[in-house]
Amino acid sequence: MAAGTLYTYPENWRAFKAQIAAQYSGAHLKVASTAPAFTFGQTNRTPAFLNNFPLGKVPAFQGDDGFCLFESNAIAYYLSSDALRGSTPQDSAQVLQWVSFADSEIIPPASAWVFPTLGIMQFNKQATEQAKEEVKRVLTVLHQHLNTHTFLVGERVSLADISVVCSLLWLYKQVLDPSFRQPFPNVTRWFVTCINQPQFKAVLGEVKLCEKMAQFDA
Amino acid sequence: MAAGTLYTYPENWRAFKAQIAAQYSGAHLKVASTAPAFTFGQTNRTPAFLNNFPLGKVPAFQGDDGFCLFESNAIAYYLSSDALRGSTPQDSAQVLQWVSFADSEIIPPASAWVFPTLGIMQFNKQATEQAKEEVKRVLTVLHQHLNTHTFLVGERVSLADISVVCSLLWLYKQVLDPSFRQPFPNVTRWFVTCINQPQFKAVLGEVKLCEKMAQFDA
Amino acid sequence: MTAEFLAQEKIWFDKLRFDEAECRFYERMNG
Repeated sequence: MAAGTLYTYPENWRAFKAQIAAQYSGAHLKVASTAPAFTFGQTNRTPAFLNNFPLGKVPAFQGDDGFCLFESNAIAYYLSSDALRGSTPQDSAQVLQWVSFADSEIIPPASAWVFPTLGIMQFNKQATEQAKEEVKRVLTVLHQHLNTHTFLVGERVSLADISVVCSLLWLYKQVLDPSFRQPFPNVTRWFVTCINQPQFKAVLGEVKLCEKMAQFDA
Repeated sequence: MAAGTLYTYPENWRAFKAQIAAQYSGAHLKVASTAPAFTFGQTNRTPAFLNNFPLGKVPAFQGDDGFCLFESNAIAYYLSSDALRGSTPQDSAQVLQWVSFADSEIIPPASAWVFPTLGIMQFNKQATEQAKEEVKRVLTVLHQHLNTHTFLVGERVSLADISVVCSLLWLYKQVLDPSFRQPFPNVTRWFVTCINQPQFKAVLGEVKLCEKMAQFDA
Repeated sequence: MTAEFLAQEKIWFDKLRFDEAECRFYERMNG
């Protein structure tokens, strides 16, 4: 069973994937996210850190055996159990499909829409409108798939659900108000089922779904 | 052993990953990339295709048993052998690490630099200069790692090498001229070793390294 | 605090624009 330390800043949705995976697999994971263990912007710029993690990015994982890994999907995969990874070649390929889908189809429009509402990016009306359309397309694909599935792959929670839930977190907390999410009930049902699993709750705490769509924070 | 049809347009580097993986694993792969089997922009917009592949994107894979998969990394993984996927939990996690690295660290700056030289996108001097710096950073990380490794993970070719080679193809063919690639000899040595493997050559044919850095194609 | 950290994430905001340009290019190439 893998055991080690996850370096990240607090509340990092990319790190949540590994933390939730460890909850399911029982991997013993220490999280270094606050001083003195880890200070984002300082520790990850030290020669010692860069020697293990040349990109200087977080999340970064170091096993108790010294094994080092960067890239959040690789870390979550390493800390997973076989059940989370997919127990057949078809299931494990589908897990990878949804993990890739989260990174390539969800994160870019989700960030383009949410970042201005957090005041960390200039608001651009056209970019926001386009991002909203992209998010609708993503939710439509998920809604259709979840018409015939309780979870994304197989009959129980897998790394696919963990990855896609974590990539949707900011959207559901910040901008997917009841009227926007109304056409996609399968997705909200699935999302709420997942975040209410004890392993998700142990990491995410109480996730409150957005009641009023946040506008950009001038 | 997986067997099926890969839908793509010709010369699609994302499809090459699956095709090379199949060369190593012996998976029986039919490639549908030209009429009448497949016409990009038409076939992938038909209801039949969208029913199997809701994003309408390529590459897309349909097994002879009807099993459908989208996202190029998932397809390449499914068509791989265990040797390509990584034979230990640490190796398979590192394979995923480099597959993610290719998508998140290489493709964005590689596209920003190469697309204007192919006439795919408008040229933007600042964006191109920034992309060149990011490509240097990526090549530095690979050069350092390949100081102590012949291949990216373990002692032989894996899905990590296949993914990263395919993500670097356009760069090496179009803009990485001898002077730009001079500081990163380990990467070019590794890249040439891979493309000269018979399984790569069977798919890529002869890959000619860039002699003169292509400028944007007005 | 979290927002400041999030601001340092590297996101490919232009991905959709690149995907669409690449699509158009290969659709043209394939007639």
